[in-house]
Amino acid sequence: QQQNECQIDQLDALEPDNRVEYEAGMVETWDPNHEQFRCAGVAVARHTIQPNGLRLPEYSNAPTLMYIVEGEGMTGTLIPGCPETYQAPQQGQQHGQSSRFQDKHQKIQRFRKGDIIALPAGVANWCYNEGNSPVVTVTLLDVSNSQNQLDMYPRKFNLAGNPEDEFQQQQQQQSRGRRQSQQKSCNNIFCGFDTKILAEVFQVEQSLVKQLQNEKDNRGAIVKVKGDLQVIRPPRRQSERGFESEEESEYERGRRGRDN
Amino acid sequence: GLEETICTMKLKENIHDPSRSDIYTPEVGRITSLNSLNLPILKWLQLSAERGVLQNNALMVPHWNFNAHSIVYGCKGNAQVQVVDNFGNTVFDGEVSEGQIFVVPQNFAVVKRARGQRFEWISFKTNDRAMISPLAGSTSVLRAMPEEVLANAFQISREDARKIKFNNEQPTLSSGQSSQQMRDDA
Repeated sequence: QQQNECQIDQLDALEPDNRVEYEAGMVETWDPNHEQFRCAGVAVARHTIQPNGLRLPEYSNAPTLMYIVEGEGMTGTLIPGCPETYQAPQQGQQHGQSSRFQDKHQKIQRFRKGDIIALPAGVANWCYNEGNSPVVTVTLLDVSNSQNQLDMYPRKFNLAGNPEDEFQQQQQQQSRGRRQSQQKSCNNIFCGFDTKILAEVFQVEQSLVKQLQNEKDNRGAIVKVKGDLQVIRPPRRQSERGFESEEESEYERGRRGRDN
Repeated sequence: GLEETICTMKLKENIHDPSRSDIYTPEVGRITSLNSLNLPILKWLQLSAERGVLQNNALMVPHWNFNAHSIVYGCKGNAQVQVVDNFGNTVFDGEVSEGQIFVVPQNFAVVKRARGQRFEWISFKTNDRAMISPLAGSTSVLRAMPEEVLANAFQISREDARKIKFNNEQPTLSSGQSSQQMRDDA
């Protein structure tokens, strides 16, 4: 943090300065250059994810706390080096088929109103709204945290799709990279790599690599999933009886009561 | 006493010795990491190092350093290197030779590929427990996601999502040799 960042004469309650609409939701951001945020060394965003909306996987340069203001859904946090502990049953082997293509992935967690989700800097995450009402989250990025060794500006690294950086409008005057990015149509990190190298690395066709780079995708950072998102996860009922905390059990009991 | 702690603290460790490799694939390459787990003084310095060797046009898969900058010095041979920023811009795309240095900022994605027989490098990392997050291979971030998330994110079939997840089983180093699946359909 630079000197004189906190010489504030007056504090104000602030509304978001910027809104970006996507296929299945929107992202609103507060200007990270506002003196209040510069003083605190943070940036703030609000996401609204419509039912069946998927916020595409991304990571940022700062540790993040995300509060679920309303709604419910599921989220996956992708921690490098951790095993894929959610695995489909290996039915293929019984029928003489290879089990290699049974899906497996890292743990998925449900979230609901009132939850806080913590994410270290550089750890990717996705969210899906599986409820009937919008999911609204408020996200704080602690850009002054020691985990962030880049500058004090919030940066979002997209692993998929072709979304804008929602903080871009407030910061576009401040970096050459941003001016460059306005001239190009592809924003996820696969776009910057040579197609042939990616084809070698993934051992797939170049046409499939171009799908990863997704230059023609204009759905934005929150996309609509057709039908339900089919993933491997334990049933809600099983978890409520076996593994959840007392507080969670009460929540689940409440749900059960409504169901009955 | 100090003489029993700081004064006797281990200050030296060799990471050139191939037998110390943490990641090793014959004919492809090896990587040795030195961090505060195997040299505790690095916790004080909040620094770590990585020694790498790539052979025969092999690749170190695209990855990002999620808690450190990486300062890479070419020790031997040449490599093709690409570095990508948060906008998907290629901020470096060129050849790095012996004696040259380049910086990979935290969270920027990078891929290295040996040009010819061999590329050797030393990376200094600005965290005593520096960690990478690969974009491909058995420990990759894409593999950690459900197929359905990949299919919806990239607008591809579940079959293609499986290929992206499972075709490359190698963790960090890739041979870079063309497979039959790698047809250029352009």
